[in-house]
Amino acid sequence: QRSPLNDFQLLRGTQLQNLLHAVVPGPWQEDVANAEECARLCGPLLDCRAFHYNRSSHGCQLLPWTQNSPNTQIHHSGCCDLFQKKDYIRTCIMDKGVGYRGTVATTAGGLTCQSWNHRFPNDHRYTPTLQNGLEENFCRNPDGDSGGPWCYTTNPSVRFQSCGIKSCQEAACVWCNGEDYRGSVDHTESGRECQRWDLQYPHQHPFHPGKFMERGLDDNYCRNPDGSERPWCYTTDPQLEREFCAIPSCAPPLTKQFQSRFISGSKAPPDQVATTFNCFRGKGEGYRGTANTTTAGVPCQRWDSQSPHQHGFSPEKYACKDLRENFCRNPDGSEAPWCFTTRPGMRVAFCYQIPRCTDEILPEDCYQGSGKQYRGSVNKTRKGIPCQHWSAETPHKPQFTPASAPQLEKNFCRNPDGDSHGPWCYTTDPGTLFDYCALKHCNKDQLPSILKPPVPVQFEKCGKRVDRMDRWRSMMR
Amino acid sequence: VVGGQPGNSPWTVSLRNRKGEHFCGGSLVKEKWVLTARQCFSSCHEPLTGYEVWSGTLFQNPQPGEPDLQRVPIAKMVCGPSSSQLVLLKLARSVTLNQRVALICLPPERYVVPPRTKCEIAGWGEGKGSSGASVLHVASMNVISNQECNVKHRGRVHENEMCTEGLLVPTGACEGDYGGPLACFTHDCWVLQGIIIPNRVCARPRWPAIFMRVSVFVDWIQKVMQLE
Repeated sequence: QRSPLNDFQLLRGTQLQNLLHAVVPGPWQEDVANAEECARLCGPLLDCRAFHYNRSSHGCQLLPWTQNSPNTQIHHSGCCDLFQKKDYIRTCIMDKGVGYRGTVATTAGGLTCQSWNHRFPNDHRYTPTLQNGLEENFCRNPDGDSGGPWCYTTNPSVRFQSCGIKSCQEAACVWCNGEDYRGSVDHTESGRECQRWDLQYPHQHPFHPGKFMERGLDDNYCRNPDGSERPWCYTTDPQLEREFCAIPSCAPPLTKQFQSRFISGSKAPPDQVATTFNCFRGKGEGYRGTANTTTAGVPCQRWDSQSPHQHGFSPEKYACKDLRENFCRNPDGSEAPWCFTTRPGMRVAFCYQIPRCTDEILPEDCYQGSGKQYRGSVNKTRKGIPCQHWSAETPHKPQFTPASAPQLEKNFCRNPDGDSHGPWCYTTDPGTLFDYCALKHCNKDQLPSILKPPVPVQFEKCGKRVDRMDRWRSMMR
Repeated sequence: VVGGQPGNSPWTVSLRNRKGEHFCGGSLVKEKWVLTARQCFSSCHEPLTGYEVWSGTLFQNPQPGEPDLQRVPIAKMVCGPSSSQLVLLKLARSVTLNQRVALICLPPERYVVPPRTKCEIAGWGEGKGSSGASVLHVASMNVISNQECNVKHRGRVHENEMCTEGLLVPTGACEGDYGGPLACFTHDCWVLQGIIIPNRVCARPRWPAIFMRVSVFVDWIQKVMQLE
């Protein structure tokens, strides 16, 4: 059940243009069922190296070039996706690299390759054709040499030399559990081809690339989006849902002694999130504190124990995650630090009692009351975002302007609507309309009660429900 | 919910992560707005692509194609005032109100719920063996004054928080219920008076439970919904 798209690398929202007017791409074929049909058309054609797929019109345009071809330019497109054959795009080789169609033209020893259609300085019997892919002076492997792609060199004393292009397996290694792996291996350790992450067959799965943007779920490459032990993929074999990929580790094999140091967090691999101890940032992957109960106070199970809950998060397999004792950790990208609990009926629980590290900057001034009279010059939000000028119209169109309220000077924090939570401002961040300012209350301890005694109130369209539970009960049964 | 029963709470929604797993509760305060706890989210600014709000079902894992289920992506998150521990979630589109999905009223600004008012919490969270988490559970609680609450909690309960009575039989919110509502029946309507926040202990016998007091932040909620 492999998809013909497996041979292509996708660039979403992209079009590829050839700047030479003399060459024209193929015509648009409308009403193609989907991108797979387009791939089926392009795949076997030797002069088709890529195609555009128009998502709205379901159009398909076959292209004889890729982004690595001369005089081409990629640009953003609202409607089109660009699919390019992997053999032309990948910078590493699969197997012996017979299918390699990249543009490396230098040997491992640094010599410039001779053009395949030249017979000088080295004479040879190869004639470039579409079949053998011998193009310009690019490294190729037309004879299936075990050393991978090679070329005749322009040095008369060195007839030919291997180009030393690494296999995709060797080209990128994995740190820790390989969450950052962005290499091009697309087969599992048993040799099965991976299923594309953007397809739901043969296996349905929750890892839609659009939802997990930062996980790099490109094409059908091995990845680790769920904090597994190693990069993996769904396979194109309907009988086997998912399998690990054999990608070497960047770290040398750990000795027992080194392992214990490593586990205790002394070595930080690249790109690891910042370590915290008394609070956690983001999802808490960097939390290394000693909280060891769930939010509700249930003691955590030790990570090196399989009782009462069996699990795969053994400290040895997750050396970078510091799974020490029974401390709350987040080894799998969950919402917050968590643990297996010691209660048999409750497998896992979050440790939300660990406070989040503040992302607020230190207050720069203070205000009285609700801050309606504040006339200071603080012009930053509590997160440190600069305020938008009250007279400006972008990035946000203000409801309060200096015309209606003269105290709205420059981009200073003010409280034109008497907000009980203090002075605020529109922010210069297009994603944050307004926010409270980097200010504190001048005498918070002496504030009168903010609460009012109960008063009669009326509600109209909310808070009503049908309390007849018959249908629900039958459903639940 | 510990000590609860399967029940109906049409304003209680389930927050789902990118894998579709329930991780917190929330309350529908407008067709496009859900109020929940800040602690449920990693950042005020991180994109929420793939996160959804599920409403209209009693089941934690509804069957595919359940007709009443409404799944709406979260478009944006707005963090509340620093002392609030609250966030408002803007939905990518409005939910459709019906018998299974309803809005809950917001209280008047700074309204204090009178002690002994009947309230209830709802959620799909842990039941400590007293209930399964597979269907929505609801538990009744009675409000007590902050003064009374502070006797047990030694003055640590602030004005922007409120409490419910600690019963001998453990009753209250637990893992997975955070962000959900404390709804109180006031003037013939259910009003969102409190938000369940992560607490050190779930449903500890005789210990009052603490909630964020929504009425203190109603002006912020109205302002966000109006300006955004």
